[in-house]
Amino acid sequence: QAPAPTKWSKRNLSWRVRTFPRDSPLGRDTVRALMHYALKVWSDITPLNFHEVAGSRADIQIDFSAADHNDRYPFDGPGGAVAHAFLPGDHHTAGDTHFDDDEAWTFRSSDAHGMDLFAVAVHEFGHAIGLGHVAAPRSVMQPYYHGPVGDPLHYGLPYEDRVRVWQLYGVRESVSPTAQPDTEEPPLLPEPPNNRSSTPWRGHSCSPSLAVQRVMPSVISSQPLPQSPAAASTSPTLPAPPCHRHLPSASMNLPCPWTSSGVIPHVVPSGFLTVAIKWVRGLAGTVERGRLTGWLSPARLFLSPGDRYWLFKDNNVEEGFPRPISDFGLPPGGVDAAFSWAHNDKTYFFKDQLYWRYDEHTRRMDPGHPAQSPLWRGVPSTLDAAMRWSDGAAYFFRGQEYWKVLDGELAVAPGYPQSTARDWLVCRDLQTSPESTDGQAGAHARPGQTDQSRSEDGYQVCSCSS
Amino acid sequence: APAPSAEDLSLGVDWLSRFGYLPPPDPTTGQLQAPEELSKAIAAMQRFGGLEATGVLDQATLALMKTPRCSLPDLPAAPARRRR
Repeated sequence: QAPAPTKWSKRNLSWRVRTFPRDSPLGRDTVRALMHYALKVWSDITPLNFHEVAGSRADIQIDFSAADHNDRYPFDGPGGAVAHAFLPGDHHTAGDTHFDDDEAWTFRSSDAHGMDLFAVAVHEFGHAIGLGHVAAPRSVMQPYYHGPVGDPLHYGLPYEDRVRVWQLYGVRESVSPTAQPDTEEPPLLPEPPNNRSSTPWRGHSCSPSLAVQRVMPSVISSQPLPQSPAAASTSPTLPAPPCHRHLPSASMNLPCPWTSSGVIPHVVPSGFLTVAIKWVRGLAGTVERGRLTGWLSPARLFLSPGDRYWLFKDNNVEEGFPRPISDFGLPPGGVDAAFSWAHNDKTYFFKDQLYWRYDEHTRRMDPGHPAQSPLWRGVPSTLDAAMRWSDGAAYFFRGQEYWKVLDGELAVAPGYPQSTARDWLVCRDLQTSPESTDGQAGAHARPGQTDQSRSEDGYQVCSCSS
Repeated sequence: APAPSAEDLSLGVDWLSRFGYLPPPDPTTGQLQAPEELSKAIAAMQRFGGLEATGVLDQATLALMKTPRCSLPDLPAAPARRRR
């Protein structure tokens, strides 16, 4: 008596690698990338969307565990049982996927004794979305491990598996059931760890030209890359753009707003502003001032790297995006800055010396706009970025300086402008050349600030409390 | 074919129970699996694994049982028999 099929009732599923293999030649980025591609195998042909999350809550929790790890399926050392995943359902482990940490996990390896992580992951994620084992020899859901299945970037599911998953979830709109899955160029897999330099980019972290957006409960701060290919060529090499780490679904099936505009994001826990100071190999696009704009209306985040904008809800891109910014009555070419002012529930867009005011309730631009900037006395007429911070004040950025407007006020607070590098980036020596400036929390933080400086997963993080 | 050793038989029964081909042994009675049930389970496992379904625990079957694989059962877990 076959049990009723189990499947997810939702179509957007989050995932997270909770624990990584301990003694594996595969780096964390490689493991994450392989998980991404193994999930993409399924989402390419079904209406499922997978996005990586950083928090503790994820639909699909991925672990590398050994021996008995407190579920019904203890591992048994090398060989034997290599992985398992839990079918969808109401149980808290539904979708969770476990790999035996005692296996010699490999990727693109000629070692016949290793266990190809991508091949196993594709199989296990089949379980995680509701597929059981089948006897069909060509099916990826055949229970036995038969070695690597090929390049993750070009792998396509056997027809039998496609039919089975279509029976559960239907066909993705962009896919013809009789055709091969879409072969759009996917993002690059990270190089093997030994091909990387771990040298952090020591760019212009203390002479920033920022686009900033405070996202509840996180912050995105983006810093344009060096302006010329020459600057790029002298930069050390580092891993591929980590856009999907931060807003995962943005980069999985959609263009990543940051990488497409040559800007690198960094999202950190609540209360911190972090500047991405990573250089991405091969990405040498010119970034114009203010190309990345972010603004936040109630519960909705908009990001725009140019003429188009993306709408996010939580970490997901809403369906139907990107859309042209002309939706808001904005001119082609993008805007320099935008932010929502909680004082009147209006969203302000700035471009050159003009500003527009958008009404969140009527969803139209207010009459009489664009108008001449600035609206707030003391704020410069052109801006690089603007945002509302957790203290309720609005902050405006231009060049190396920022201006603060207290909540509800129409003029800049006394004592401004101040240095962005000193107050937001905690740069200890503003005159230091980029080569000698590491952007880390300095020794001269102001009273009340809590400095944190750490290098995590190849990233340099520079943060300060609000 | 030579009869499987006691060790192979034990391994086979354990494997077949683990992956859903045999109901788990009754811990209260320590009841062994009946030979017919065992043969049927082996045949089912052989069919699933692409082997000839002989129902005999031969070397090819044992080799398949030692092949790395997913931990989940191939068949939905059969309920343990209850005593009337």
